[in-house]
Amino acid sequence: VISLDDVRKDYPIGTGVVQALRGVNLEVSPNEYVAVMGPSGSGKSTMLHILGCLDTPSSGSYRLDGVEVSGMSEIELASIRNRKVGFIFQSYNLLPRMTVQQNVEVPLVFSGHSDRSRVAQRLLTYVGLGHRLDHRPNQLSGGEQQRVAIARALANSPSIILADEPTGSVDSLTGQKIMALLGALHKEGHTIVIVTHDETVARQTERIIRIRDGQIKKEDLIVHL
Amino acid sequence: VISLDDVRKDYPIGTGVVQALRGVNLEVSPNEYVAVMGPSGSGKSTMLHILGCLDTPSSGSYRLDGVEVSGMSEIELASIRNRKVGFIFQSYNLLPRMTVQQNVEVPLVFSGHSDRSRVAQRLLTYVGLGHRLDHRPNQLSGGEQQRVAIARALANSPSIILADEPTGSVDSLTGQKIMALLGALHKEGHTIVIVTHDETVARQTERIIRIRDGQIKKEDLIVHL
Ligand SMILES: Nc1ncnc2c1ncn2[C@@H]1O[C@H](COP(=O)(O)OP(=O)(O)OP(=O)(O)O)[C@@H](O)[C@H]1O
Ligand SMILES: Nc1ncnc2c1ncn2[C@@H]1O[C@H](COP(=O)(O)OP(=O)(O)OP(=O)(O)O)[C@@H](O)[C@H]1O
Ligand SMILES: [Mg+2]
Ligand SMILES: [Mg+2]
Repeated sequence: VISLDDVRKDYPIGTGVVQALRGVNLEVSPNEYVAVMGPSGSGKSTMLHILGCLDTPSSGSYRLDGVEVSGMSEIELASIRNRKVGFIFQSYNLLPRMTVQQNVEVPLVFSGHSDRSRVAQRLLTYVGLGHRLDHRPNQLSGGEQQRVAIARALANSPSIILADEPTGSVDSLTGQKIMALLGALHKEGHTIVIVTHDETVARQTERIIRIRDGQIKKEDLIVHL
Repeated sequence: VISLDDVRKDYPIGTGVVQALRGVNLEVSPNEYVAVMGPSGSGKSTMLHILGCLDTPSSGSYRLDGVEVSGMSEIELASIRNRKVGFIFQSYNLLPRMTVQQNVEVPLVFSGHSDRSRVAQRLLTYVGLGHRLDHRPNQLSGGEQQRVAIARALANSPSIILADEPTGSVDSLTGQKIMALLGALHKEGHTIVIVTHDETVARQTERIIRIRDGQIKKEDLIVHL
C-alpha cells in the first residue's frame, strides 16, 4: 500500500543543503504494523511527513495504493490527509484557539461526519481526557496534548495511521493504553507506521526499520508467539 | 536549598478550577539529584515551574536558599531564573527567529558573559549539534530542538538544574549522553531535579519522588554501589 523508491529529501540551508533522506526504499503492505527507529536527526519525521502527504520528496517516487503521489492535485492530497491517513505529530500541532473537543472534531467536519460530538468524546474518553473537553491546548500538560493529537488522528478511522513518537510524553501506564488502542486498530485491519525511540513500543509491532543518516540500514522482523 | 510547604496551585477554567497541586511538601538539599515521576497530568510540570520561579503557588510557601520566593521583586526573580536556575522545558520554548547558537547565547548575554560564542559552541558540540549552529528551531528535528534547550539551560552553569523530560524526544544513545552530562554536573556540585517518564533515567538519580493527582505519594531512595 506504501512504496518509496529511492526517495531523497534535501533542505536548503544558508549556502548549503541538509540531505535529510538519501535514497530511501520502503515497501509497506496493507495491514502491516511497522516501527521506525533511529538516532535523533536521522530522518524519521521527514520520511513520515512524506508518507503522510505533508511534504514531497526532492527526488524519487512515492506510490500510495499504487498511485504516484507526486502526480496528485492539491484537492486529492487534502482528501488523502483527511480520510486515508491519520497523522500524529511529534509536536502535536493542535489548534491553539479551539478547545480539545473542537480540535478532535476538525477532521470530522471536513469528512462530513454526522455524529462528530459523540465520536470525539468517545475517543477522548478512551485516552483519559473526558474531563478536559473544554480546555485549550495551552491549558493542558504535555502528555495531555499528545493524547489530543492521537484522538484527532483517529477521528475518521483512517486506514493508514502514521504516529511520530506517540508515547514520548506520557508515563508508561498511559503509554500502554495508547499501544493497546493502536494494537486493536491493527487487529481491525489498519496499516500502522510508528516512529519511536522506545524499544518496548517497537517490540509490539511486526517489523522494525532502523534508519541512520537518511538511509534505511537494517530491518528486524518480530514473531509474536 | 529548595523547600515547598503545603504548596497548592489552582488553574481557573470556565466556571470551575483545576487543582493541579493539592498540598505539596518537598525538601531538596544542596547537591541532591532528584527524579520526579507520575502519570500524565499529575502536576509534575506545574511543580517544576514553581521551583524555577516561572510561576507562583496559589497558596503555601516556596523557600529557595532560605528566602521566601513570594516576597521577591520581579528583578530578583529574573536574576534567579538567569543565574541560579537552569530550566529545560518539556516543549523546549526556543526563540523561533534566532539561530541555534543565538538561542544558547541568550542567557550569556543577560549574565554579561565575556566569551559567549565559545561557551555556546562547546555546549552545542557536546550535545552533538556543532553542525547545526545556524539552523533556526523549525529547521531541526524534535530531538535536536530538545538538545538546544538543554544547552541553553546549562549556559550559565546554574547551581540548580530543572529538567522537564530531557530525554523524551531522543534515541537511547543520545539520551545516555545527556544523562552523562547531567551526572557530571551533579558530581561537580549542582542540584538537579529531573521530571521523567523513563525508569532508566530515574534510576540514575539518588531519590525518586512519585506524584499523583497533585500530591506526592511516595519516595524511593537509590543506593549506588
Ligand atoms: N493553564 C492551565 N489551565 C488549566 N489547567 C491546566 C493548565 N496547565 C495545566 N493544567 C492542568 O493541570 C494538570 C497538571 O498539569 P501538568 O502540566 O503539571 O502535568 P504533568 O504531570 O507535567 O503531565 P505530563 O506528564 O503529561 O507532562 C493537568 O491535568 C492539566 O490539564
Ligand atoms: N526545515 C528544515 N531545514 C533544514 N534542515 C532540516 C529541516 N527539517 C529537518 N532538518 C534536518 O533534517 C534532519 C532530519 O530531521 P528529522 O526531523 O527527520 O529527524 P528525526 O529522525 O525525526 O529526529 P528526532 O528523533 O530528533 O525527532 C535533521 O538533521 C534536521 O536538522
Ligand atoms: Mg522526529
Ligand atoms: Mg509535564
